[in-house]
Amino acid sequence: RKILSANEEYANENKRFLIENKKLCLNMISSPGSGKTTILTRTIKELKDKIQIGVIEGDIQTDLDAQRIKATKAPAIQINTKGACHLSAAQIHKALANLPIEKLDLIFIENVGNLVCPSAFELGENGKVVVLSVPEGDDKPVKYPAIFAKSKALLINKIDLLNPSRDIDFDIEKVKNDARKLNKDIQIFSLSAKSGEGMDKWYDWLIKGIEKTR
Amino acid sequence: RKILSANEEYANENKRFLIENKKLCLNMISSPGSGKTTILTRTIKELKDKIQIGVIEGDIQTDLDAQRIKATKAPAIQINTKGACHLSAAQIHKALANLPIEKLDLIFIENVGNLVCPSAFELGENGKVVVLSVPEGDDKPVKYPAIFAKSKALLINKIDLLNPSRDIDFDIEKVKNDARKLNKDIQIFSLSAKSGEGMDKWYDWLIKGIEKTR
Ligand SMILES: Nc1nc2c(ncn2[C@@H]2O[C@H](COP(=O)(O)OP(=O)(O)OP(=O)(O)O)[C@@H](O)[C@H]2O)c(=O)[nH]1
Ligand SMILES: Nc1nc2c(ncn2[C@@H]2O[C@H](COP(=O)(O)OP(=O)(O)OP(=O)(O)O)[C@@H](O)[C@H]2O)c(=O)[nH]1
Ligand SMILES: [Mg+2]
Ligand SMILES: [Mg+2]
Repeated sequence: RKILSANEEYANENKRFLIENKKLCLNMISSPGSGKTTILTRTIKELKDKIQIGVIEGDIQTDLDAQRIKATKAPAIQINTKGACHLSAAQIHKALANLPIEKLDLIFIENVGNLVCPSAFELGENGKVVVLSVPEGDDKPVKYPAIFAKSKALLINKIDLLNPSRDIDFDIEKVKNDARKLNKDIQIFSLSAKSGEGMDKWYDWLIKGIEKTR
Repeated sequence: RKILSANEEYANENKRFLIENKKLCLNMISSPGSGKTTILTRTIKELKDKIQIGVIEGDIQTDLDAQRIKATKAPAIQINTKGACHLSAAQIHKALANLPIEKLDLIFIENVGNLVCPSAFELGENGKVVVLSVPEGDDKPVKYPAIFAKSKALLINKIDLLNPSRDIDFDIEKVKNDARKLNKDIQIFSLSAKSGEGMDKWYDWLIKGIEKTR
């Protein structure tokens, strides 16, 4: 239990810091390649006149994702876990100190691509956002339940691939029902970070979330 | 280090058992939804007149994957990890005792959907097979290097989605180059478990592998 309690101490510290500064912080979790970075870059670009977003990127290796975020002119910090399968609250504590917090309205943490381990580590965030993409299949909520049970929102991404001729089997209603059985309050957004479809409702939810933390 | 050594003891036990019985055992690892179960069910069906395959399924929850394997009439054992992000050699030790080993030529282990943790746990298998699917993106070998460095084979799955009208960005040559930089001997198969394209070379490699263990 020792390892979780050190993490909890840092998580509580991060939470205090975010509340004092009245900032919203969301921890984005998914399998590798679900589209987290693509969703973030499009969100930053399309909301740039309304809200200021900063990103803490978590990856095993490389700073590829932070570079993609920086290309939007948003501040980004890259954490390399060098093998660890999730981010820790201590890493987030350090990264928060290196972000221009007073200029930001919203801080995203893009966690390491992994649908299992990150769900067990609190980072001090206001909430978790799980991303599930259409090509992964519609059985993921029942097969990997923890993250769906703990998330405030579920983004069903890559719905541009759902068009009938694309021969991809994905039953969106089944995913919504299974996620709601695990977590009756989960907010569900069907969107495509590529085509832009459905992004507006996700933006509305972010802006409402920011207003609540003020 | 204690936890790895208990795992290593079971892994060595499993390896001895497989060598004594002259059976090939492959540990299949990927992100959730890359197509492991679809590849296995097609492989079992198309090779049923040549080789007998048994499967040990690893999932956090449900026996959905084992049911799909059993529908092909192949023996399958479902292990539920109830939260753990990878299979352990002790679980495999127990599962091997419940398979009709003498009737089988090849045993697949389908690990928990996770591109990180399973790469660190030896199970006593002859080799790891990593599956990467086209929709996940072509940056995965550099971002999640350990599993590509340690695998005997890389299956690039869902190549049916590469056809130009589908607007999916995936540079197959980049993936092959990046994987070979991490592991010069890795065997790479581009295939589609859905359309059947490219499966024949994968089958040849399996049959050669079985002949070598005899
Ligand atoms: N068709 C389609 N492709 C998408 C969409 N969103 C992302 N992609 C593609 O999916 C692949 C992975 O996207 P990323 O944004 O890098 O995914 P990620 O979740 O950040 O990946 P990791 O950081 O490695 O876990 C890329 O090839 C993107 O172009 C979408 O809405 N539709
Ligand atoms: N287009 C296409 N879809 C595929 C292919 N292979 C699998 N799929 C689809 O991908 C989704 C996931 O396939 P699975 O075989 O369940 O994936 P998995 O790796 O076993 O998933 P987990 O066990 O949850 O990690 C399903 O909707 C399949 O129909 C393929 O070659 N092409
Ligand atoms: Mg990313
Ligand atoms: Mg499966």
